[in-house]
Amino acid sequence: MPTFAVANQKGGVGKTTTVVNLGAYLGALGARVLLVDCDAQANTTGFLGVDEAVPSLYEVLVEGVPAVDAVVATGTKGVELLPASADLAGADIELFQTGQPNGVLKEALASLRDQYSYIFLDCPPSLGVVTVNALVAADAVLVPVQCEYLALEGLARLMNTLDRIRSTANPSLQVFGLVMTMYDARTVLSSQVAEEVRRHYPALTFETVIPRNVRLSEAPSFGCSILDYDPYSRGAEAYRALALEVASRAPGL
Amino acid sequence: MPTFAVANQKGGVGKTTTVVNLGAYLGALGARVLLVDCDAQANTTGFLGVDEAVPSLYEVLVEGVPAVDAVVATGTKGVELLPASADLAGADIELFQTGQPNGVLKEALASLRDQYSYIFLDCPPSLGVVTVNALVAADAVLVPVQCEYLALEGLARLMNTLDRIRSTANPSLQVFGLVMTMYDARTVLSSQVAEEVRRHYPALTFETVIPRNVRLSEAPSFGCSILDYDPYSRGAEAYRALALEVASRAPGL
Ligand SMILES: Nc1ncnc2c1ncn2[C@@H]1O[C@H](COP(=O)(O)OP(=O)(O)OP(=O)(O)O)[C@@H](O)[C@H]1O
Ligand SMILES: Nc1ncnc2c1ncn2[C@@H]1O[C@H](COP(=O)(O)OP(=O)(O)OP(=O)(O)O)[C@@H](O)[C@H]1O
Ligand SMILES: [Mg+2]
Ligand SMILES: [Mg+2]
Repeated sequence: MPTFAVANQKGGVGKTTTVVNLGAYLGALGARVLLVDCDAQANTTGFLGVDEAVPSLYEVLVEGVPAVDAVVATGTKGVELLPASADLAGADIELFQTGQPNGVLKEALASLRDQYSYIFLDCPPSLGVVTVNALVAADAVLVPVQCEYLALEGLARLMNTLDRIRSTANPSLQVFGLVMTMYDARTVLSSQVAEEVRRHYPALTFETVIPRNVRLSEAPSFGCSILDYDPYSRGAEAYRALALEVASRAPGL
Repeated sequence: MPTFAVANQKGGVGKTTTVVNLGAYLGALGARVLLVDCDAQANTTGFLGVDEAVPSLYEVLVEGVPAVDAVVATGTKGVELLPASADLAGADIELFQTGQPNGVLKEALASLRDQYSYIFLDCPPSLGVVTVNALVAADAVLVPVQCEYLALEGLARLMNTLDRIRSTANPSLQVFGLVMTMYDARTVLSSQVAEEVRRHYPALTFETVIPRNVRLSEAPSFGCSILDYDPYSRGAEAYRALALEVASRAPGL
């Protein structure tokens, strides 16, 4: 069953929002979904109302705690979570010092893979050791691309990084797709950026475009996905459509 | 003259946008301003239309090139830039391996400080070695806080980190102020978050609130600050007001 890294070194582009909401809709469609929070900010963990606790991903990566012991239930149907904690901020250096830094997460998740239809790895906004671990553990990468000029600039660099990971540590790493986020139909900039991305990466860009929708940014304060917070919002419709598109391209169900 | 780190580990909160536009208005008021791009994404560098080249901050930090040799002019009056490059992505590990990782930037900038009225350090969205270098090199921290729930969650953690830096590596590190960004007057969420921040940190929150304004996100595609792109926009007005507030609280002029 597929493991997807949701990654983009540009900050604030909708990685966490995509992991939680896409996971929730796939869970609602009957899939068993595991979300792995790889970010020391622990935003996926906080989004789902889960308190930071031990063991978290930090203990799995640095202390060898079995991943299955760190997995917790969430209030979202079909979705379980391997939570993060602030300690992950030190994991880059600590994993580097072990000498075998890049394959630790892949190994840790190996025993879990066949229990889930989908695994999503929420990456931090950097290309450090923890993100590289996620790119090595993943079968494919899902890249949220904010409809902003500065977000466009980093896309080519990210694709180069994925090429490098493919030729060094994970030969089978694919780009599963680019999903446009925070699209604001009132601005010319949004459509310019979306057009530019489709032009450069026509086969990789999802049909579904996630609109800017305040309900999406309100949901985390209620500790639940958009599906449980406001399923009739434009944001919810978009993530439902994205889940159907993902399920049709990567049947995990 | 004051050196400010503009930092927040939450991604996409307006760090780069604040560094460039605040720098531009202080330059227009007659100050000599140096912007230091400490982010491997090199967004401040790209925003100002400067091509990545050697030497950049990477060569200054890792190869000991004098900072003055890496400083370049920009098209913005009164503003010079010490550019970043993608190589900075590796600097966390490389600086760690030198054994004296945290004071390198402070030393590198020491000889430049008296040539500028203000120095702003644009930090990456992480709390890694390069960000710690910036927090050690700085006299004070300016924290952009996006008016979003997820951005609020990380604020307490950032303040704890600043306490830790103050007690270990930089005893005189102050919090210069919190500036609310991307405030959307149409949403209840924005005012709730802004109220929450003012309640927790009343003395630290700037009067000026930066509104969400598409002109701010268009400016980087023209390679210039909002002052040169659209000085009559609401975004420009807000950064002009912020510059006046900063100048009155930290007279560098
Ligand atoms: N489509 C959307 N419409 C409106 N707000 C959104 C949307 N997607 C995300 N947001 C909000 O924008 C902010 C950034 O999103 P999010 O935190 O998911 O991005 P991220 O890429 O995970 O950030 P980081 O780089 O810090 O990990 C959050 O406050 C979120 O609630
Ligand atoms: N007040 C604003 N109104 C509208 N758009 C804004 C505003 N401030 C910033 N932006 C846009 O939001 C995006 C994020 O801002 P920016 O890149 O400055 O944040 P950052 O904190 O530097 O991000 P990173 O964490 O990746 O370094 C950019 O595309 C920028 O153009
Ligand atoms: Mg995130
Ligand atoms: Mg930035």
